[in-house]
Amino acid sequence: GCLYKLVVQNFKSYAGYLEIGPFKDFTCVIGPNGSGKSNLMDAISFVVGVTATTLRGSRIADFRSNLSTASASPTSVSLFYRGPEKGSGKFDEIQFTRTITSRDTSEYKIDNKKVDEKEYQRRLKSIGLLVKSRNFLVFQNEVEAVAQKTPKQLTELLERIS
Amino acid sequence: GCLYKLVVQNFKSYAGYLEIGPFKDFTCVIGPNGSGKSNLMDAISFVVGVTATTLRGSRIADFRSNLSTASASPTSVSLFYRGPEKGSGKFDEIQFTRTITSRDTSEYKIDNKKVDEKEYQRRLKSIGLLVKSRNFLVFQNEVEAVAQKTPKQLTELLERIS
Amino acid sequence: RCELFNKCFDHVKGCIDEIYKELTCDPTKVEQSVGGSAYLTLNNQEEPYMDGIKYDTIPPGKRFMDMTHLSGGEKTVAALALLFAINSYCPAPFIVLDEVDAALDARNVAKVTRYIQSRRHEQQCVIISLKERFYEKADGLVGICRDITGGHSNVFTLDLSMYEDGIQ
Amino acid sequence: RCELFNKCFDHVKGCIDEIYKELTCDPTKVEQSVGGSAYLTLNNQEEPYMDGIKYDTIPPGKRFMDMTHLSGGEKTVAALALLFAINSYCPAPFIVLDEVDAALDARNVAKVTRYIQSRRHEQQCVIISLKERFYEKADGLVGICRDITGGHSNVFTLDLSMYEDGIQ
Ligand SMILES: Nc1ncnc2c1ncn2[C@@H]1O[C@H](COP(=O)(O)OP(=O)(O)OP(=O)(O)O)[C@@H](O)[C@H]1O
Ligand SMILES: Nc1ncnc2c1ncn2[C@@H]1O[C@H](COP(=O)(O)OP(=O)(O)OP(=O)(O)O)[C@@H](O)[C@H]1O
Ligand SMILES: [Mg+2]
Ligand SMILES: [Mg+2]
Repeated sequence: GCLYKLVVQNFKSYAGYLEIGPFKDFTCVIGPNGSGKSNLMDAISFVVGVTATTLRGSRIADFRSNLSTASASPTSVSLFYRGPEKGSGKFDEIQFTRTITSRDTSEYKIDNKKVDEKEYQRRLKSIGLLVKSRNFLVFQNEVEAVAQKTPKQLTELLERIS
Repeated sequence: GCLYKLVVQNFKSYAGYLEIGPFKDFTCVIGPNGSGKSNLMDAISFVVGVTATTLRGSRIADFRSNLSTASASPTSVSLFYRGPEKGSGKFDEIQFTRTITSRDTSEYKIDNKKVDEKEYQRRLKSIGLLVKSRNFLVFQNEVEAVAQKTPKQLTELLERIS
Repeated sequence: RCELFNKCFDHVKGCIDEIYKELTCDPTKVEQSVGGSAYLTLNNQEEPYMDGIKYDTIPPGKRFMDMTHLSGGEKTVAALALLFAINSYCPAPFIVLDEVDAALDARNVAKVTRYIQSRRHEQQCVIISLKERFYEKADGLVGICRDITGGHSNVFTLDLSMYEDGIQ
Repeated sequence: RCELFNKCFDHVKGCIDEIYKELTCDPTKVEQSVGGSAYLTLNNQEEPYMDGIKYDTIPPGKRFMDMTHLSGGEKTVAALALLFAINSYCPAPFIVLDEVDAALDARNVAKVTRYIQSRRHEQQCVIISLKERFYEKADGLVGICRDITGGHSNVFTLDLSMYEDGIQ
């Protein structure tokens, strides 16, 4: 399967409603310093359930766009996942959505139906996204640290994956 | 004043005797990954008296070149400092030399005369090289950390300089 | 628990060297045609998850040195090899990397992009990069720029596979 | 002790904004012709060295955000401004920087090299860089490569000021 497209609404520097995609097998995100590239990675991390403290923020409210061009809708990100091709161009498609409520909590939906966080995480795991291990996300300036982990940290990393 | 030239002997990837320079007002050090650029910065840091733990090593012995092309001479670095021009092309020149002895201790020389560490540091300070504050050396991957220092760390930094 | 751990460890240990060789070999240079080598070793054989795991790499043509003495670029390549080896154990559908090429010189950028191109159909890659030599090898681009008046991010997408000859 | 600290703090606070403006302004773009702004503020006015100092920067054309929310490139430029401001208080004869341009895009590389060129006669700069756009602006180059047979570093020097028109 793959990440097919994203829909981002009032998330950090992404004001208003934006559809981003489709993503190819090897997609590069480019743009000048401060344009919003890492914010896009934060959006992907947010929708798969990564906690706020990992994403340069301390509270969930930090993800709400503070721009004047932001719209009144709540901050939310949707990830459209496409399963492996089933023959004759047919795919399974799942839409994962995470929204910030007015009380600064998170609301989770799968194909537009509300679910609790446990169910959301279970379904992500079923397609191979183990959010706890985060082995599929490498944030800015973190790559060298992967090779310099202490022996204990490496064991912990493999423990989380297994 | 300025850094005029360096003489490096059996220091890390610099095997044998090497003279490097002269250095211009704005000099760039270039070369492929793993060629020895950061090792050259380590040589400059070593000769001005920075301790081993800051320089990717844990012991002083780590600076001895392990290459088969290294010569039998001890590991040493000399920094040739040139003072401001005194008129008609005359300069003060001072040669600072730090050598690793056979017992893994450091030997310091100024213009080829042995001095103790205190005198060496005093003389460096007299030309503006405050090694304790290290405000003139930024090691690889450290630049962003300068802007993210906590308020307490910033106070300490300014305290060391003043 | 111990069984699961061993299974994971054995898998990663088994493939790390091959992945590192693929990432570091340079077919155009005789002395690097094979690439470097990479090892994972357990500090405590009996109860592996009680103790640590040591990771070592030797860049092509060099002697063994502790990981701390390697250069910035050499550490980045070692880290990417470990990352891909771990990912091959339980592959996520996609991977997102943010400027992992920052410390790489032109030759290593070429090696890493070649490796990513070779595995992109098994695991989708989304990579943020500032280097032309890196992103010109992608299938598609997502370009982001800041709107002058509103300050928000504008997004454009470009399908590079249409320009197969052009960019390459 | 307090007096010395205050003298240093007042100096750095006094020049940080000007240096940051010089590093971030872009004379070719109207909306950035002035550059951003930078501040140092004391948490405790009476006894400054007892408490902390807060450093904030606002990139050109943006609103105020805490330093943690800035991008990698924006943080690098903020760090360089602080470094040069501190250095102007008790200048060392030279400064050595190791790949500080890693997170910078082409436009910021141009701004930083322009700034370094303008102050190079006051303080000598030795800078390690992998980017052509950066090192082509230098007065001289020290090239390092690894010897194929011996494995050691070979060094070449090149005086660029002879090629004034060529490279620039
Ligand atoms: N909640 C928010 N609302 C609006 N804008 C925000 C918010 N949080 C961060 N930003 C803006 O996002 C910018 C940083 O974007 P980002 O980190 O994605 O840049 P980048 O493209 O990754 O740049 P670089 O190449 O330097 O890493 C900041 O300058 C800040 O102004
Ligand atoms: N004591 C030593 N003796 C010989 N060689 C050494 C020694 N210590 C380190 N090295 C070698 O130096 C190399 C690292 O050099 P250095 O860190 O200067 O590279 P660099 O040019 O900065 O590369 P990058 O661009 O990736 O940062 C290592 O690969 C290692 O083989
Ligand atoms: Mg970024
Ligand atoms: Mg280096």
